[in-house]
Amino acid sequence: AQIIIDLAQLDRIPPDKGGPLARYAAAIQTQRGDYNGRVLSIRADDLRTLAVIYDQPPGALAEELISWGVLNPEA
Amino acid sequence: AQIIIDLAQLDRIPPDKGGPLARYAAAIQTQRGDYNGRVLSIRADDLRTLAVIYDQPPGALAEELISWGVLNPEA
Ligand SMILES: Nc1nc2c(ncn2[C@@H]2O[C@@H]3COP(=O)(O)O[C@H]4[C@@H](O)[C@H](n5cnc6c(=O)[nH]c(N)nc65)O[C@@H]4COP(=O)(O)O[C@H]3[C@H]2O)c(=O)[nH]1
Ligand SMILES: Nc1nc2c(ncn2[C@@H]2O[C@@H]3COP(=O)(O)O[C@H]4[C@@H](O)[C@H](n5cnc6c(=O)[nH]c(N)nc65)O[C@@H]4COP(=O)(O)O[C@H]3[C@H]2O)c(=O)[nH]1
Ligand SMILES: Nc1nc2c(ncn2[C@@H]2O[C@@H]3COP(=O)(O)O[C@H]4[C@@H](O)[C@H](n5cnc6c(=O)[nH]c(N)nc65)O[C@@H]4COP(=O)(O)O[C@H]3[C@H]2O)c(=O)[nH]1
Ligand SMILES: Nc1nc2c(ncn2[C@@H]2O[C@@H]3COP(=O)(O)O[C@H]4[C@@H](O)[C@H](n5cnc6c(=O)[nH]c(N)nc65)O[C@@H]4COP(=O)(O)O[C@H]3[C@H]2O)c(=O)[nH]1
Repeated sequence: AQIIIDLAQLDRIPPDKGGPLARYAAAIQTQRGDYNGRVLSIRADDLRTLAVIYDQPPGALAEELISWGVLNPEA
Repeated sequence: AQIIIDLAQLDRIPPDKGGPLARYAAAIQTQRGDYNGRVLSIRADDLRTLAVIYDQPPGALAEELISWGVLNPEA
């Protein structure tokens, strides 16, 4: 189950909700030099890290990101 | 310092020496579905794993791979 972030959709989420994920994705893009994607695949570990950042259980965060259209439903 | 494996050069290393690295690289290529490269970049952690497989200190293994032309000298 791969974690694929839809960057175009993330751009449309209000910053008070999508901000932490947007900053995290931007940091990874910079570390890689990956500016080609409309998507960004990240590691399974990253979902746990993001769950700490969002102060939610990983499963609940995944549900929320799916409801925003930012994360693929199979994640 | 990125770990970039030259797959074309690796093909030319005798299997008794290059075999373990070739199998490891093939496993990563399969997990990714990455068949486009003549190079394969792997994680810093992977050098430590390979060092266990080759039963050498990571620095010594890196030196050997560089001497085969398989690993970039900056690694
Ligand atoms: N397709 C694929 N390639 C992989 C994978 N893991 C490693 N690589 C390749 O190996 C290079 C070095 O990985 P690193 O030492 O972990 O060093 C990485 C890592 O520390 C960090 N990074 C990049 N992407 C992610 C990510 O999605 N999550 C996290 N937590 N860190 C990342 O940035 C560094 C540089 O990244 P890159 O320039 O992309 O350079 C990466 C990439 O070319 C993988 O699962 N799939
Ligand atoms: N730029 C970018 N594109 C993404 C990302 N996630 C998904 N994609 C797109 O979706 C396909 C699958 O990506 P993947 O699972 O990372 O699987 C990739 C990846 O594992 C590997 N790969 C391709 N190019 C590179 C590269 O420049 N560096 C590294 N480290 N791996 C690569 O080969 C597989 C197949 O690649 P493609 O046929 O090109 O097809 C890729 C690419 O078109 C992302 O985070 N960034
Ligand atoms: N030890 C090791 N394992 C590897 C390597 N490449 C791939 N894998 C394993 O294969 C899984 C799928 O890789 P992917 O299709 O490239 O799909 C990857 C890739 O699209 C992206 N990704 C993760 N780390 C990096 C990175 O450092 N650089 C780049 N460019 N993409 C990354 O996130 C996706 C999911 O990553 P994971 O959940 O970690 O899941 C990864 C990881 O378990 C490698 O060089 N070394
Ligand atoms: N997860 C994922 N990440 C992607 C994908 N395509 C590109 N990237 C990310 O975007 C960076 C630049 O890719 P590039 O311009 O295609 O240019 C790449 C590519 O042409 C080549 N390259 C280096 N290592 C690999 C590798 O392991 N596999 C492949 N297929 N190409 C590689 O060298 C350049 C630098 O590679 P990286 O350091 O890996 O850095 C890559 C990688 O972090 C993708 O499909 N999935």
